[in-house]
Amino acid sequence: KQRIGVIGLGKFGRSCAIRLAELGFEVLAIDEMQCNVDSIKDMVALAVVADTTDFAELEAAGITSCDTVVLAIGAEIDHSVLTAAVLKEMGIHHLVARASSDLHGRLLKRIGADDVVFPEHDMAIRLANRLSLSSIYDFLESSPDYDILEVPIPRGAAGKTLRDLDYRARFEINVVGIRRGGEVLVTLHSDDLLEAGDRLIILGSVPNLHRFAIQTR
Amino acid sequence: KQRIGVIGLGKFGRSCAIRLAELGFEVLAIDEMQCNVDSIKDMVALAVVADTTDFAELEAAGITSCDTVVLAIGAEIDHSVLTAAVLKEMGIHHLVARASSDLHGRLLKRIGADDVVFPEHDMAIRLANRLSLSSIYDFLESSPDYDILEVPIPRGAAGKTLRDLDYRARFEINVVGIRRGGEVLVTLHSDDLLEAGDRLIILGSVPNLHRFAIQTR
Ligand SMILES: Nc1ncnc2c1ncn2[C@@H]1O[C@H](COP(=O)(O)OP(=O)(O)OP(=O)(O)O)[C@@H](O)[C@H]1O
Ligand SMILES: Nc1ncnc2c1ncn2[C@@H]1O[C@H](COP(=O)(O)OP(=O)(O)OP(=O)(O)O)[C@@H](O)[C@H]1O
Repeated sequence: KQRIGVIGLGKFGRSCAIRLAELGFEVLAIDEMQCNVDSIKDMVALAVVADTTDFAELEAAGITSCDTVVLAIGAEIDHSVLTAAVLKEMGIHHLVARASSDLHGRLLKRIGADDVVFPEHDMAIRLANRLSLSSIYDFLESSPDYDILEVPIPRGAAGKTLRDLDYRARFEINVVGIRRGGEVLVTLHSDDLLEAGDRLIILGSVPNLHRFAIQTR
Repeated sequence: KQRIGVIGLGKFGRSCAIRLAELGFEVLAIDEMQCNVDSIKDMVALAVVADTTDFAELEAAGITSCDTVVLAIGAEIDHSVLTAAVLKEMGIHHLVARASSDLHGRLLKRIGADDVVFPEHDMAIRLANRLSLSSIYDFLESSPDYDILEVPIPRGAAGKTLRDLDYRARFEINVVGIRRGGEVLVTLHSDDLLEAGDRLIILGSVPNLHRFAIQTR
């Protein structure tokens, strides 16, 4: 059972610790405030009070037995950066840190964080993408002659750019998104390279969509 | 061009407003602090200073021309909830609101928010899911006899539960995730119903994966 440390039990850290425990990790949750530790201790393997900017306290908490640590101190950038430095000094293998600003993120990267997350920024982007896609769907609901399709990229399209493929000119269809891995990408630049396994989300009149499907098989 | 309002230009609101503008929306960005309005006004259609808890000020800002409003006031729950009430009173069609706690979210729902987002909570869950999947992949890297596959759900599996299908007993494989829409779901309960279009992410020994693929075609 893999051991994972979560430092900082604000909204982000607490949700992360609880979810990791649900997924089967052995979670060591640390915060300097007793109340935050008390309110999580029944949901994780071990919850400890410690000031994580202090090497001795952090070591005593048992963090060195974790190969991955999620550092979730957001508001107090100095505490976050100092804790990151201590963790790297201890040789923690994989450090994921949450940043509360671009500068904060750059400091964490410089100190050696392997992965930096920006929860508010990332969720804001996702929401904007979702609103954009649903406004496209709304338009389609009111236009029976138009439809939206998701199709695997045509044979030979991997490694080419949207500009090369020029579907808009050839078929009068609009590529509104690409599903790649678990994501739907909606800001498409004409120089973006398509990848094997991509799926195109295309919008157009029904006859043109058919023509595209048939001619690119 | 669809008009969308974003109220509150903290990390979440600002990122959202900028991204919506990139996606082609006509964005009206509002905040009570001049500095937040100034630092965004070159990136959105219109940026206005207003106290959004005040009906008259909010109306003067032009919010009623927006059919969708993103309410991104997080820390000041009273301002957020009051603004939500004013927006519903004005008849805003679609209100998406960011909440900073469970209680905040329930209040917003009660007031009539159509959609409530919890950026820190949601990103924390995503991070935990990602760490879980990558620990599965790490295990696989060190076990050449095991592999992980993503396959469309077998014929006839839609509408059934994992318990009904019982792949673990029949094929000794483990369903570690389901890709549905743009998401990879990793907490799987035996009573979850599979849906048409789902893809299973399965883990097992190579011979058993082959047996599964062949026998469920
Ligand atoms: N030196 C430290 N040692 C241990 N824990 C700390 C230290 N400094 C801050 N923390 C803890 O980090 C937690 C997260 O702090 P923060 O204030 O960033 O949360 P937040 O800004 O509300 O972020 P979130 O968006 O996750 O809610 C707090 O519970 C705080 O007690
Ligand atoms: N009554 C109000 N009218 C207009 N704007 C307001 C009002 N109250 C708060 N705001 C604005 O809402 C913005 C977002 O506030 P908040 O403090 O929640 O950001 P935050 O907690 O940093 O959230 P984020 O996680 O988005 O950064 C602030 O820029 C603030 O000026």
